[in-house]
Amino acid sequence: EQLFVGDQVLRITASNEEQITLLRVLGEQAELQVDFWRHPTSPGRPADLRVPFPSLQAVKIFLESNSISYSIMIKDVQELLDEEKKTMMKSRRIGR
Amino acid sequence: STKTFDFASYHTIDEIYDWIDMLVDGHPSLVSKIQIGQSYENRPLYVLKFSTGGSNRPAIWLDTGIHSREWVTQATGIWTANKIAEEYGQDPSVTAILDSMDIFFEIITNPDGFAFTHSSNRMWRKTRSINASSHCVGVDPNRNWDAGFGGSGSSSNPCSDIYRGPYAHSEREVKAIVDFIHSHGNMKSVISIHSYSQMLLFPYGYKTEPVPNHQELNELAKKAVNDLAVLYGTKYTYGSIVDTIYLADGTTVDWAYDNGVKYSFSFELRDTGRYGFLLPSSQIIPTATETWPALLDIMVYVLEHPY
Repeated sequence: EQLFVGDQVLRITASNEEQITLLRVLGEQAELQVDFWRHPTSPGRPADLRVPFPSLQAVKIFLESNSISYSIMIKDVQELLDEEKKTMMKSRRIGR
Repeated sequence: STKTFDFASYHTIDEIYDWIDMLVDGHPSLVSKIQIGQSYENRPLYVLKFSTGGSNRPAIWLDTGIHSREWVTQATGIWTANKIAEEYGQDPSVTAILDSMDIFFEIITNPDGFAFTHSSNRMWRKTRSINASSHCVGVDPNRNWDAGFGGSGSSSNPCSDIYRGPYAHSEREVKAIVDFIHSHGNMKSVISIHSYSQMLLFPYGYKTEPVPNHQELNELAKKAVNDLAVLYGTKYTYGSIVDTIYLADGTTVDWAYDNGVKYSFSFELRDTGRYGFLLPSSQIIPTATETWPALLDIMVYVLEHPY
């Protein structure tokens, strides 16, 4: 089972079309393995990007050096997944 | 019985298939289960049929889970299917709809992908078909339909999450619905439920030209999102796919519209801006209950506007 320890989801807001293009280029860097949960569409609209832990520094440097604003929507994806699994197990026990 | 089923929790594919059988057992004169085909990995593609009789009545198609990682959609599908069954004979709108129309509801539209999100990769979105020319697996089933297929709103790269597939309807999960809707021949509405980003969308996605009844769909969408917001204030945007988000070709609703289904919509359910696809299960019921009045608005409108 694939784990996502340390992966983060960044909520990115491009301020112009040039930054939208930069985000699309970022999404196509196969080695970064990033995953747009919400694709960049137009300036001002949030794009959500899951970034594997090993790529986090590179991606943040890229965003900051291009003055593309972002916030951290999910600090650790695996933590949420563990919580989700725990809740499912609990519900199954109650069900029985 | 379906009474003990925990609608406020996420479930595995087997638990959901078991529940489907329980729902049919609980409402034998209203609900039946049909199989419209098999997935790439040979899982059954089950569709719930809600019908009070008659043959080949005008009908409404609902689907959830075409993108497997969007778990809140399958969970909302279960709650909604149960609501339809429970409300027939109670709620005047549901009763009026089912006294004249049938409803077909595919809750697990991408079973292979859904099973994979439980077993191996929670983030999986596509089908699990093998791509001959690539080490990457799967096709985006919402880019595989024969509606603007192959345009710039999808990708030709098998490693992309919006990979369109080798040809239109290459995916068995898509072809099965195409064949079913074609053979039924009397589908009046297609509602495909996705998450997330709180939008109610209608055709087109593959071109900027508005559909002939754009104004009608826009008005109906406006009413639906207003009624959706009543419960918890969840704000949706609405409009055509291309105007509201981006160019997207090969989508379910565009294909339905181009094949004569005038009332085709796509929901993007809530995310509340914090969890994306990982919406906590505590938000399943609020999501399903706020969506219900919007779904009912569309279904009642379809009933009252025969064509």
